[in-house]
Amino acid sequence: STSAPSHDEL
Amino acid sequence: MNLFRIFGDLSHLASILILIRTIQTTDTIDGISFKTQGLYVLIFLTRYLDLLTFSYVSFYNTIMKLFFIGSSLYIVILLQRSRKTKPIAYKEMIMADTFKVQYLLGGSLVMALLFNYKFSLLEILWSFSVWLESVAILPQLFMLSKSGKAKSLTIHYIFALGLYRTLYIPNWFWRYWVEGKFDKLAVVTGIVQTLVYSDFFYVYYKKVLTGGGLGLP
Repeated sequence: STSAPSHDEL
Repeated sequence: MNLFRIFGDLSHLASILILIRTIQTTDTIDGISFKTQGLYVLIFLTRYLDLLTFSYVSFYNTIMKLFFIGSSLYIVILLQRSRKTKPIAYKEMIMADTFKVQYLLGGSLVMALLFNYKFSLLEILWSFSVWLESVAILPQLFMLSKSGKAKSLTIHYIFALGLYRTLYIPNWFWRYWVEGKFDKLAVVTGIVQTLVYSDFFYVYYKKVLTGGGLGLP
């Protein structure tokens, strides 16, 4: 899989 | 930002304000699980470590993160303060809080080590926090189902918290279709968490139907 998604949720 | 996400965040915010206001205005801590509140401190501290790195998302995002860390700490301080000011109520709260949180902590750690986006400290702790959040309300629900009675404001609190998680699910559908974004760990743990709350709604309806002592949310 690709790199970690940005954790833009709370 | 879509409406589900905004209203989800707002109900999360509301749940915390309800709890703080309840403790302060009624001057009571009866029915509140100290363990659940302690878990939230740990959740926010481990999830928002990215505040220390340069992964700035938005002003909104940063302010909310700081609010969640600060308010969860404040709640624990309020509860802890009652140890001196109301020793009997404090002792009762601790005695009723019998859920074994070490299983939740251990289980979340195992899940975080198995499922994460990258085997780095920040990503493992982020994953730990979402797994732990999915079950953090269990000590509170356990206390509620055991006592069979609860202050209506405790119910308001749990209801707003459950609503927040439920609203995040349509938010993820929205983000998947509109933005092409899909965070599988957030979605899986979010669904687990909503299922945990469905137990609360089950207990709630059962008590109401059998004429139990739960107040309306």
